[in-house]
Amino acid sequence: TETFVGHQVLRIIPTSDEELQKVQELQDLEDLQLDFWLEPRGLGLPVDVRVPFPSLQPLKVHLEANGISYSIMIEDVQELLEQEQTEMLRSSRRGLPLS
Amino acid sequence: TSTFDYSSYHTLDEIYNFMDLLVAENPNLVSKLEIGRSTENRPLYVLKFSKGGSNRPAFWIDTGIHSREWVTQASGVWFAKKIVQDHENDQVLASLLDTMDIFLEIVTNPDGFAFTHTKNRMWRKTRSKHSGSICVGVDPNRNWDAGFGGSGASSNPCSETYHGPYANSEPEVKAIVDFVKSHGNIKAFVSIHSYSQLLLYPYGYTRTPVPDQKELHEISEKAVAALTSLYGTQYKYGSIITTIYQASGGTIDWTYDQGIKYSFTFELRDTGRYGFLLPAKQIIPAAEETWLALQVIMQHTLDNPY
Repeated sequence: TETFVGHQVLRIIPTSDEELQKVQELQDLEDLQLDFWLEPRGLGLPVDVRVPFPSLQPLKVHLEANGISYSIMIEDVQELLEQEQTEMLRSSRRGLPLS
Repeated sequence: TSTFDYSSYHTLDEIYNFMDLLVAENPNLVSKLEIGRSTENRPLYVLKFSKGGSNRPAFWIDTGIHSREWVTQASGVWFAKKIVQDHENDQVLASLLDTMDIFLEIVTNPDGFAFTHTKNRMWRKTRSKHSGSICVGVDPNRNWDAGFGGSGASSNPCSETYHGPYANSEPEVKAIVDFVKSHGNIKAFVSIHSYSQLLLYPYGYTRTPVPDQKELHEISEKAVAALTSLYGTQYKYGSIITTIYQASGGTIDWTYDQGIKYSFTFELRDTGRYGFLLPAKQIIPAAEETWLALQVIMQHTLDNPY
């Protein structure tokens, strides 16, 4: 099973055409393994991207070097997944097994 | 199904068991159709809610075409139970079922859904393999024969928005295409995604407004008002291309071009705080508010036969 320890979801809100262009170019950098949850759509519209841990630093450096601000929507994806799994297990213990 | 936990996420088997139980409990209202098989040969099940009669006009709802959007399959389960619970005492539902059938496909992408439970929670696409590429899967919302292959989809098999080698290459898509064509009397088609809190209508593949744009916009406005009235959840609405982006090969562009005028896509909760990892405690509120919007679309479909 794929784990997502250290993965973060960043939110970028492009405020200029140049920034939008830069963010769109990120989609072609396959080695960063970025997963766009919300793709670049237009100025002022949020772009949400899940960033694997190894790509976090390079991407943040790249964004800061281009003056593109971002916020962290999800600090650690794996943490949320584990909460979800725990909740599912608790629920399946509660409910009658539908057999 | 009264002990089923609607406020939790469930596996594919649990959802398929739920469907069998709902049918067994309501043999005069609910039946289960198998409209095809997925790439990995899983059955593609559609629940049919009908008070009888053959080939009546119908209302279609699908959830889970993008497998990681778990709140949508969970909402589909809740909708199924809601229809059974309210089909006699809810005026909109009762009058709709007097003359129309409802089709509900809860797990539209079972291979992807099973994969999100076993291997990769973030999986979005189908699990098809196409020669020449190490990457797996096609975006099932880019694989329809509506502007297929145009901009707004990727020709790169490793992309999350890969449109596939040709339109309807994905059995999960082809099964619905064949069903819609053979039924021939579907009057409304609602495909449910998450997240972003949007209600969208065609087109996504072109900037040309649909002929029924004014009517679809008015319906959207009323539907969003009903949705927001419950918990204050804010939605935007409009055509796909003006509200989010250009997307070619999309489901409701194809259904609209088939003559299904009332074609809509929902993007459910939330706006990004949790995204695809929406906490399970939000399943029921999300389903309840969406249901109010669906009822507006149902009522309009009923009041405006075509």
